Amino acid sequence: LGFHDIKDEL
Amino acid sequence: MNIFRLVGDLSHLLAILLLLWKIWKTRSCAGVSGKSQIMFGLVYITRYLDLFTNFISIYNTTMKAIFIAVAIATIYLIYFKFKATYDSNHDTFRMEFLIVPVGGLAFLVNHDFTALEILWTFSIYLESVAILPQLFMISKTGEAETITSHYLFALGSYRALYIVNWVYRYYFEGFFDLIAIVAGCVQTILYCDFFYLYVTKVMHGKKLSLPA
Repeated sequence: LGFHDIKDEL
Repeated sequence: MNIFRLVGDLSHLLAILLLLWKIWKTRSCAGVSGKSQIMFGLVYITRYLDLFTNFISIYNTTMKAIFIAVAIATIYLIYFKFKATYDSNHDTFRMEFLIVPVGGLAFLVNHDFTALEILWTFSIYLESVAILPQLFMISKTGEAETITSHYLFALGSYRALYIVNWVYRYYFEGFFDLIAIVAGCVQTILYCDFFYLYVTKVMHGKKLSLPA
């Protein structure tokens, strides 16, 4: 598990 | 993209369009906190700086552009076009009491100490408290126009749906962003008493009025 560094959320 | 996030985004879009429409149609921003709208404008500008640098999708770019444009238009209507109807006596929440601590926290707690990341983090933290001046104003006036309460319901629902989206993404995509999740939970919790009033009053055709 890891967080996405691309900000694909508004 | 999942249904929770899509409905959340549409609820968010509905909320900001509802507010803009209310001010434009009634030609009045009575009961609307200009300070909250300024902070939401700041939230979108600091979060969507990557609007031109990294392209995610047509949907993503379009929504970001709409959010920024509608926020600016709403601020313009409140502070310029219908300035005479702005209720500054009741919109007295000190914005600096929110912006300064949130700015400091963004410097201390973030994923990456870079300008863009700190601004994004600032935007996430600010959004979680940006509605406070509006809720404070309603508590001072003791009531809210029905259309304003619909605005608040849609706005509060958007982040509640995003929490469901994060649970979904955690289990199905292994995605989680603790900063967004914690701030999103704080933001949604702030709406709880409003949600209660909305469900018990507005949904029964009554006006939203706080117990005096």
